[in-house]
Amino acid sequence: TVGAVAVDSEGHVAAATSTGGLTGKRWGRVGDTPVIGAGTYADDRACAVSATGTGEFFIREGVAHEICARIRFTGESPQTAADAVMLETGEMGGDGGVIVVSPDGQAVFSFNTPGMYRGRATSEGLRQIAIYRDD
Amino acid sequence: VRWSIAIHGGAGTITREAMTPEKEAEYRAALDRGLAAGIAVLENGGSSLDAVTAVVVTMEDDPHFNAGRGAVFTWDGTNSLDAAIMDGRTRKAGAVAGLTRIKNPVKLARAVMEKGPHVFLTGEGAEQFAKLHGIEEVDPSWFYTQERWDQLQKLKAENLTHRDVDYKYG
Repeated sequence: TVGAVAVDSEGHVAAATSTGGLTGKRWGRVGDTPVIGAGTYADDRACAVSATGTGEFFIREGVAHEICARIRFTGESPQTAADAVMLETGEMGGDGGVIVVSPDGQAVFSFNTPGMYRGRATSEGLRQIAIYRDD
Repeated sequence: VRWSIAIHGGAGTITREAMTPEKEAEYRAALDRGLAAGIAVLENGGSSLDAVTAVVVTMEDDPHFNAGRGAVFTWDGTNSLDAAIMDGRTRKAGAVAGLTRIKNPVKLARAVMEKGPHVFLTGEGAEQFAKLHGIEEVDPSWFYTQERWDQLQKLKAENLTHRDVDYKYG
């Protein structure tokens, strides 16, 4: 699975995700990637999210929308909201990760696996590529 | 911060022990190419929607990732691709699933969002919509990589699950 989230110079956020799914999948199985609110979500009032993980769990939790809803209704930071939702998803048995940006320019990762292929950049000069948890 | 962007290429059991220095360098370079595609859009005053599209197209075309070219194989030995996109400004969204011959599924998801009345299209109908709107098709062999094919053969021969052959999502 690949994904991207961004906020532009006008403060608008967007999210996109694309996947081949699981090796050996059958019966027309579809995961969370194309399910709006599970693997992909964007709302200028909160954040944009793209997810990668055990799709069935991310669908049940409504991971991407849940993160945006926490930010919008409780005022949590993107990192706090993403960590909380990934913790809850993990407690159900789901694993994977999310990337999140907010309209004020925060760009964060949260994942409960040993690694996640990831990167981020900002207009302030940050440019980071990482793979392992301790990168 | 005037703009910012984050990208991912999958998560899972990705450890230093399982990675050679050469392979790690390849993945870091592939991620950097994806990130650069988005930065180029945002630095020039482009929209977040165009930036995330540029990133995902770049990564779909890169065989290192499980999307587009390099996608994993289904039980039947085909590739079945899914994608979605959402615009936070309008909360418009487009999603597609079960594609077999669309080169860049994210482009079709965006066409669904921008050019049709629906949010989520699947399978043959989605590919008919793609044809109607000039979205590029390829022969399914475009998506083939030997590594992904071998993973399917191993899974079937040894009665394994996807976790055993590629514990990386999603």
